[in-house]
Amino acid sequence: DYIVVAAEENGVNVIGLTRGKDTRLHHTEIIDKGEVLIAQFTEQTSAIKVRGKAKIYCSHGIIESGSR
Amino acid sequence: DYIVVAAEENGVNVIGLTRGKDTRLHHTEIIDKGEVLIAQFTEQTSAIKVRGKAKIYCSHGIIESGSR
Amino acid sequence: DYIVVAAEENGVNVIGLTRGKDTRLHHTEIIDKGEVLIAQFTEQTSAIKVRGKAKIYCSHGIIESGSR
Amino acid sequence: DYIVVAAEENGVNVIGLTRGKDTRLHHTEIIDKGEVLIAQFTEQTSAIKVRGKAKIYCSHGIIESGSR
Amino acid sequence: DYIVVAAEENGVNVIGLTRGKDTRLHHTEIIDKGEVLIAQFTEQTSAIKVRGKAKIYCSHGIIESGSR
Amino acid sequence: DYIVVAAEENGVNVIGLTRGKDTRLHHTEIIDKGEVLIAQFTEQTSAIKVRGKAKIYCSHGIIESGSR
Amino acid sequence: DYIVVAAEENGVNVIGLTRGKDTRLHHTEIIDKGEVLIAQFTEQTSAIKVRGKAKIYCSHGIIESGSR
Amino acid sequence: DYIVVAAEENGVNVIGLTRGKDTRLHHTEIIDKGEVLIAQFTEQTSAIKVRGKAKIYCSHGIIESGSR
Amino acid sequence: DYIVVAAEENGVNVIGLTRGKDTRLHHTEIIDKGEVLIAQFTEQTSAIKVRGKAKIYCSHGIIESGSR
Amino acid sequence: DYIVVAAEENGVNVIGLTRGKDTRLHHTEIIDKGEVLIAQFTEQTSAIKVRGKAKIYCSHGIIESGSR
Amino acid sequence: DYIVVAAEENGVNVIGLTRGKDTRLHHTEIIDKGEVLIAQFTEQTSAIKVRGKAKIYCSHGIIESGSR
Ligand SMILES: N[C@@H](Cc1c[nH]c2ccccc12)C(=O)O
Ligand SMILES: N[C@@H](Cc1c[nH]c2ccccc12)C(=O)O
Ligand SMILES: N[C@@H](Cc1c[nH]c2ccccc12)C(=O)O
Ligand SMILES: N[C@@H](Cc1c[nH]c2ccccc12)C(=O)O
Ligand SMILES: N[C@@H](Cc1c[nH]c2ccccc12)C(=O)O
Ligand SMILES: N[C@@H](Cc1c[nH]c2ccccc12)C(=O)O
Ligand SMILES: N[C@@H](Cc1c[nH]c2ccccc12)C(=O)O
Ligand SMILES: N[C@@H](Cc1c[nH]c2ccccc12)C(=O)O
Ligand SMILES: N[C@@H](Cc1c[nH]c2ccccc12)C(=O)O
Ligand SMILES: N[C@@H](Cc1c[nH]c2ccccc12)C(=O)O
Ligand SMILES: N[C@@H](Cc1c[nH]c2ccccc12)C(=O)O
Repeated sequence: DYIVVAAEENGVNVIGLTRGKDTRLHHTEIIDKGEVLIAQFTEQTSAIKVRGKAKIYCSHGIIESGSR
Repeated sequence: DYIVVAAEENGVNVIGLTRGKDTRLHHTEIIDKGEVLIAQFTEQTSAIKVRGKAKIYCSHGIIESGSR
Repeated sequence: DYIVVAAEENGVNVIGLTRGKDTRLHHTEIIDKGEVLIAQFTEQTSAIKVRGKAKIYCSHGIIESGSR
Repeated sequence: DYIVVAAEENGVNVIGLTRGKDTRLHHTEIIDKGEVLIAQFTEQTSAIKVRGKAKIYCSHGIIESGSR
Repeated sequence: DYIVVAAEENGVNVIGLTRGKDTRLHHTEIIDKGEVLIAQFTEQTSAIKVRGKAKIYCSHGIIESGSR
Repeated sequence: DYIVVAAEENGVNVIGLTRGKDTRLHHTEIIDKGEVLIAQFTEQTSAIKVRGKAKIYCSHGIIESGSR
Repeated sequence: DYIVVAAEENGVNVIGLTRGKDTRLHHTEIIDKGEVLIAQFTEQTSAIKVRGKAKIYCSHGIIESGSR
Repeated sequence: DYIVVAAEENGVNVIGLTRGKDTRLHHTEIIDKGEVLIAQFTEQTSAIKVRGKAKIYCSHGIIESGSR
Repeated sequence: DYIVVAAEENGVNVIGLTRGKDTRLHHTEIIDKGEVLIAQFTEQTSAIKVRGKAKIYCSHGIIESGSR
Repeated sequence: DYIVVAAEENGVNVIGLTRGKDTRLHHTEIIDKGEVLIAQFTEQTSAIKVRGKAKIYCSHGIIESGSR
Repeated sequence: DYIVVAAEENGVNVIGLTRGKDTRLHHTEIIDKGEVLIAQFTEQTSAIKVRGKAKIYCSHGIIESGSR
């Protein structure tokens, strides 16, 4: 399982949240307008948060995250 | 298995309920309007509750959670 | 396998029934109008009962549970 | 594998029959009009009988059980 | 794998035949008009016979068994 | 894997042929008009022969076996 | 994996060829007009030959074998 | 995985090539017009060659092999 | 799982991010206009970032990354 | 996984390239016009090259290789 | 998983990049106009680069790589 995040403005945050009893932020990947991040769910990452204007492509469809 | 929650107002709660004999809240992720959370079911999380106005994308369709 | 229950009135009961020789209620999650619960079948839960007005989304379609 | 039973009258019986050499009734869940039961096949349950007016949703379609 | 038998007359027989070298009847579940039986293939049951007027739902379609 | 045989005349033979080096008949299930047999391939049965007028439902379509 | 052979003339040969280094005939099942044989690939059988007029149903379509 | 070869002239060759470091012919099955061979890939056979006029049915479509 | 990146300008960066607790860049593959990179997710790579004008083909659709 | 090569001229080369650290040619099967080769990927073969005019059928479509 | 590269000019490079911590070129297969290479992802190869004018067929569609 992976998702695709295509940034539509600068400074879009793709935040990895930890798997396990504790849920905290383990990494924030910042992508600028036009950049694309393709990210899997992993042993470390069981939830992903997206902040900023972007298109998110996944098996459930295409979702637009709004501007901050 | 994962679900996508796209917040349509500030302060949307995405609540993880524990797997196992006991069902309690182990984490609440708060997302603001335009923010998107993609969350898996995990060893810790066997149920997820959403409070607040959001669109929920999953394999069974797109579901709108209402305003509180 | 998971189901989605979207409450259409206050006090909708999503009841987990135990897996195993004995079938009893191990947890009732109460959701209010507009709240959504996404719940898996698990080691503890092999049957789920829904009471109250809600929409239930699952792989076999969308089912409306009526008002009590 | 699970089925969904949506009761359309009071007192619908969803009966679990035992897996194994012996086939007997191990549990009857009674659901009233508007209530919905989602039940898996399990280590205990290899056959399910429905009595009373209900809609049954499963991978082979939607089946109506009649009134007693 | 499971099949669904919806009885359209009283006294429909759903007969489980044994798995293994020997093929004999290990259980007959009798269902009346409007009753529905959902039955899996199991360690005990590798063939199922239906006698009486019923609709049989399975992955290969919907089959009508006639009156005796 | 299973097939469904719906008899359209009396005395339809559904014959199980043995799995293994030797191919012989291990069981003949006789079904009368309107009766339906749902039979799996098993450790004992790797081929099935149908004699008599019936409809055979399987993953490759619906096949009519003729009258003897 | 299995195939279905529906004989359209008498004396149709369904021949099992052995799996392994050596390819020889281990069994010939003869079916008459209207008879149907449903045969799996097995530990013994890795190729099947059909002689005579028949319809062959398999996952790649419906194939007509001609008269001898 | 299996393929189906339906001969459209006499003397169609279905040739099994060996699996492993060495690629040589381990068996040639000759089928005449109207005969059909259904052959799996196996521990011995990792490539199959067809010579002569035939229709070849497989998961990638229906292919016609020409006359020699 | 793999993705395809087709560069539409010179100097498109396809960046592999490390799997595990630490998320850092382990390799940047630079592709020029017209060149295509097909890259899997691996033991080393659990996220991939694309900078520069390209078309990205994956199971969730075709995504255009913009010019820097 | 297998591919089908249907030669449309004489002397079409279907070349097996070795799996492993070293990539070299381990076998060339030559097929003439009208002949068809169905070849799997194997422990020995992780890449296949086709020279000469042929139609190649695979899960990604039908591809024409040109004349030398 | 495999991809198909059909060269549309001479000297198309299909480059295998190594799996593992280190990403370097382990093999370049050169194909001329009309030649086709079908290549898997393997223990050695976790990324493939194509240079030169070709059509690339894969599960995500058909991609044209441009002229150098
Ligand atoms: N640490 C949590 C993160 C998480 C995953 N899905 C969630 C849903 C709701 C809240 C938290 C989560 C877990 O692994 O389970
Ligand atoms: N602790 C419960 C949580 C749960 C999952 N699905 C449910 C359905 C109903 C009630 C509770 C639940 C379990 O793991 O099973
Ligand atoms: N304890 C039962 C619960 C159950 C599951 N499916 C059922 C169907 C009918 C009745 C009870 C059930 C079991 O695990 O099997
Ligand atoms: N005890 C039986 C119950 C059963 C399942 N499928 C059936 C079909 C017919 C009759 C009985 C059954 C078994 O596990 O096999
Ligand atoms: N005892 C038999 C029952 C059976 C299954 N499929 C059949 C088909 C034909 C005749 C008998 C059977 C077996 O397990 O194999
Ligand atoms: N005993 C044979 C039965 C069989 C299965 N498929 C066949 C096809 C042709 C002839 C015989 C068979 C076997 O297990 O293989
Ligand atoms: N004995 C051969 C039979 C066979 C299967 N597929 C074939 C294709 C061609 C020729 C022979 C065969 C084997 O198991 O492999
Ligand atoms: N002996 C070879 C046969 C083969 C399979 N696919 C091929 C493709 C090309 C050439 C030879 C082959 C192998 O097992 O790998
Ligand atoms: N090192 C991280 C990389 C990663 C994968 N998916 C992510 C999503 C968000 C942030 C980081 C990541 C991991 O393996 O999990
Ligand atoms: N020996 C190489 C062959 C190969 C497979 N796919 C490739 C792609 C490109 C170049 C070479 C290859 C390997 O097993 O990996
Ligand atoms: N050595 C790398 C090669 C690679 C695969 N996918 C990638 C994506 C981006 C950069 C490098 C790669 C690995 O096995 O992971």
